[in-house]
Amino acid sequence: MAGPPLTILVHGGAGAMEKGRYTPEEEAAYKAKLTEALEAGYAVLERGGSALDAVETAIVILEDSPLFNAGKGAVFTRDGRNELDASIMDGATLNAGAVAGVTRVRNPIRLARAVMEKSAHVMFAREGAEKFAEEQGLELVSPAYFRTEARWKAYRDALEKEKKGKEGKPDKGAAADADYKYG
Amino acid sequence: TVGAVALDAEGNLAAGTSTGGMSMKRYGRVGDSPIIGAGTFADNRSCAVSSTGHGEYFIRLAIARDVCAQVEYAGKSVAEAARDVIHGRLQGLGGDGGVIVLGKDGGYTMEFNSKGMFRGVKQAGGPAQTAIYD
Repeated sequence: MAGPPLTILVHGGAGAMEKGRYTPEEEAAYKAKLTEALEAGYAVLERGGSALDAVETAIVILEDSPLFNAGKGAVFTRDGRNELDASIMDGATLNAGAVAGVTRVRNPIRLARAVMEKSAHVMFAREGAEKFAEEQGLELVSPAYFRTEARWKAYRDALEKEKKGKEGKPDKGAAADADYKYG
Repeated sequence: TVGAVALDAEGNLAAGTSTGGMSMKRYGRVGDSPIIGAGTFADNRSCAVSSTGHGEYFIRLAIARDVCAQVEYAGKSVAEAARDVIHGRLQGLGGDGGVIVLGKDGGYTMEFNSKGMFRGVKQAGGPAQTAIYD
């Protein structure tokens, strides 16, 4: 008797993306990357791999893409840094792992999984999380790896908008990052 | 933010979420993505959830856990539970965002109350499908 169908879903964030905001080429690029993540994750399932492996595989592809606010292409903090968070959970065991505020781990989802599987804890943060990543042999990168020009411009625009607002001259025309409000 | 949920041949569910967080966030701000039960949750008895949105609201409402609890305790479908949580509880508090949810039987939903959500699904026997807008 057949079991439930092999299935994978992905998302790349929610926000104020209205129709017309993206060119047809940009829409195609987003959809192509989502499809790549779906196909890669599904291939893991088809080979008999675990749901955990499928989730990690799909998310790594999205983290490595500059299109999304995760990994490369992450938005900037007010201090001009990229700080990354991630978590993963295994429905079979209720084991879970999470990391917060890392700046040098190329794929935070892999670190979250390492926390789940190779520590007695659920969440590591900041320097401690990065030390654990080092100990686990995960790939570390320069913080500059995560920067993209589009995100940097959005950050600079937001700073400028804030500065003008403080001077009592709110700049209504300043470009705001579409992800300003969203995770 | 990006995320994924999956159901394998053994009937096991998993969920994951990864993010750069909120743009212009202040020192030490942590959103819902690394908070188990807020941004991410998976339980073979109910469903797997990955979230995206205004994290502070997802933390206060334990969004991901709430969806699975409604499925487990109240016997709702994943679509019913996600609709209640996103369009009822989250919207009622003034928050916005969305979830992807996958049930233990393969039922799934992608629910959001923002203007769009980058999303996609591939299920046995069907092609990969993606969408951006409502």
